[in-house]
Amino acid sequence: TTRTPEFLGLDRNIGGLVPESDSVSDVIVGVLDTGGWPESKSYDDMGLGPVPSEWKGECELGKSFTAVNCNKKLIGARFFSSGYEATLGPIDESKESKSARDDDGHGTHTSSTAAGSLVDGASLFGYAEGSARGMATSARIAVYKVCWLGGCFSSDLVAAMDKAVADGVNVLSMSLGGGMSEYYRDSVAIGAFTAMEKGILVSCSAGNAGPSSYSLSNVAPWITTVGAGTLDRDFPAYVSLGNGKNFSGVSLYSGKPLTNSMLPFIYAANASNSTNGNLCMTGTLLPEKVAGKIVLCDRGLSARVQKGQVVRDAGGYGMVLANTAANGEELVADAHLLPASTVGQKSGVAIKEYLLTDSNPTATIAFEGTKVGISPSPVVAAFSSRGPNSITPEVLKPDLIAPGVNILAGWSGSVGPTGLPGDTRRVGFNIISGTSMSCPHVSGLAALIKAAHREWSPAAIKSALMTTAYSSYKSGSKLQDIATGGLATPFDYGAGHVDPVSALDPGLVYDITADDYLEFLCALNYTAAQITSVAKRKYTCDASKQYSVTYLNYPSFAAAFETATTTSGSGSSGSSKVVKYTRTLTNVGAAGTYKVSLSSESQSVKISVEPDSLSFTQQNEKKLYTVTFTASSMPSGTNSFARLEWSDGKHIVGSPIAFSW
Amino acid sequence: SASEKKTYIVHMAKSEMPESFEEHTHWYDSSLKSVSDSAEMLYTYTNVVHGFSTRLTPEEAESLEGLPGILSVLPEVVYELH
Repeated sequence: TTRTPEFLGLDRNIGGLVPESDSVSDVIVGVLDTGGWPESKSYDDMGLGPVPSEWKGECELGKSFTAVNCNKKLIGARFFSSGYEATLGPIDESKESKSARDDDGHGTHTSSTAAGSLVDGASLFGYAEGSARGMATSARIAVYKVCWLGGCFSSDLVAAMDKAVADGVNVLSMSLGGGMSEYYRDSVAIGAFTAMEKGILVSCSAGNAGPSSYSLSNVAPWITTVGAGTLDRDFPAYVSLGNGKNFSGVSLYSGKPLTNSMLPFIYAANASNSTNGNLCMTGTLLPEKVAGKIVLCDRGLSARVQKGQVVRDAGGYGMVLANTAANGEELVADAHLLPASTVGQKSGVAIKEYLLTDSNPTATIAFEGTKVGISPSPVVAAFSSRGPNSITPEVLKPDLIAPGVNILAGWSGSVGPTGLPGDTRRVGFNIISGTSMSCPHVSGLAALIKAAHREWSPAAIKSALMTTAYSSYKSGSKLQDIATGGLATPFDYGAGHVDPVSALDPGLVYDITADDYLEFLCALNYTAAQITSVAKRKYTCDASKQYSVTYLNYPSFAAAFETATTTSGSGSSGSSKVVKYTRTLTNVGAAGTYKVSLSSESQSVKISVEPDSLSFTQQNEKKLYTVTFTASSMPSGTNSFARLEWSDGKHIVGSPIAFSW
Repeated sequence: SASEKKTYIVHMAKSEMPESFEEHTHWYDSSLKSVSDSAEMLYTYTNVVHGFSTRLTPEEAESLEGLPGILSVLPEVVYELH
């Protein structure tokens, strides 16, 4: 990727915390996706030493893919299609390669984001130009192709995870999801449990179903769930109207520009006989009304780039794509096939008013290239899936956010940047958006931490990423949500935006063992069979032992007062409800004394921490503290947020707190 | 009928394998054959899942679920890229 290393502070390497490439090159990132395009410059292995001796992976022979396509960067490439073919029939090899070769681009993008090599002069048609690199530039990549034209089938996914664990990956990156189900029925959660138990950090995308609440996927507590935020980079494309007004939008269009003169402008709804003509769906625009004009289309139902193709095929000269309430002011840029600009909802409303009231509306679009330094940034992407966690509300998800909007990374040579069949352009890098893009950022950063701290468990690495994430801008104001234009909450960003340099030296971590997670499953009242499905070993919950989901040593807090019951862990007192959490902090830094501080936006919850100071004299020393939330009665559905921080003056170990009634 | 068959992931309790089997894969195969003569394994899983995936009719899946050592028989889920 370009820009994200700078945006994340990796280029500055303050304090020399970023590990040397030699140690990073021992870390292997497994990416379950659409495979890889082996000719991508992001897989160049120059400067890399021999493949780690423990590696058991392979480059499997398949269509247009042999062992020679692998090298010291791309060290593994497998494909899994038996489940897919069993349901949908044999793979049509004229449309997709029955091999690890990436015919889609998504897998090359995600794997190069996580661990791609340094490529100077990368860009998409000159947009986002710079030196592209993965987060863990020297780490090795193993691609496991599990996603095909018809989707990613769980039987293939489990087979790939099974193999990746046996091959010896250190980090598993999965930018995919499939609904919400209990952990014992969720293949990704089940597979991730064993991976975690073997020391592999599993990073998954949170989903693109935002800004709706309860829209998260991959919420098992042993998974790192990653939402998406913006960078400080934009690709402005201004829409100028005949009435002299200008509106700011974005575009990655590269081709013959529109003439400077104003062109006739029409709303798609008025150029169609279809009831949803405003959406510019295939076959709905009337060429006689569209030809030679710029067309305004509303977002929804079909792919953004497909709408541009529909306008072009109907003879349109350009397109203005207007966000709806679902997207708000979020501006996702696309490499449209015709001159086009995406504008926010407010601009869309204003432009439509002009279109509907002016007797002779005209417009033109001016493309301004790449702009950096956009403020504020990051802001939470509107599409990024949001909490609360629908499976276990007591575990706050997503865990954190990372860059996922307009991300440049490697691309497949067999498909154009829009992914449309009619797009004959071929590019080495593409700019796309999604939590698919934020997930591999965290996967690569986890690989960096793994390289710096080989002995750390996946939970410790996740804790480091979460407790050092930031939820305020340097000005002190809280992170914003582009969906609302207002302040975001931990249900949107979890612990906050990833800050990798701080994560390399977190001071303290909240560690969790596999057995801790099993006790968590006991607290969920899972049956022995359900626990065995997840754990792959016999584990009996102790009938005499008290279990609570609040006992899980998670780096964040989600107190659900409506479920608070009278136990030793939580209880009721008159009209107020009390929830207690005991947490264990492990010192991974120097000796020091940490003091607690609390901030809360609500007067309805009293928070107390005991003790309020923790002294550590040596590494790996563990200390316990108890935090008590005493909440007064609030209407059901009320949410409120707070933050708990431990600091020794050098490190800040922060935890978000979400209260819900 | 074959057209009614769907893919299932079958989770097995490896610790409950009868002593008469030397290899867990033989046990998996025997369990599968006891509910379907024609069904074949798509994958045998050994690390992140103990079990296998196969194509079964809903009736066969239900029968399999009732056998000793079977933890669950979960229908295939199609995931999508984010």
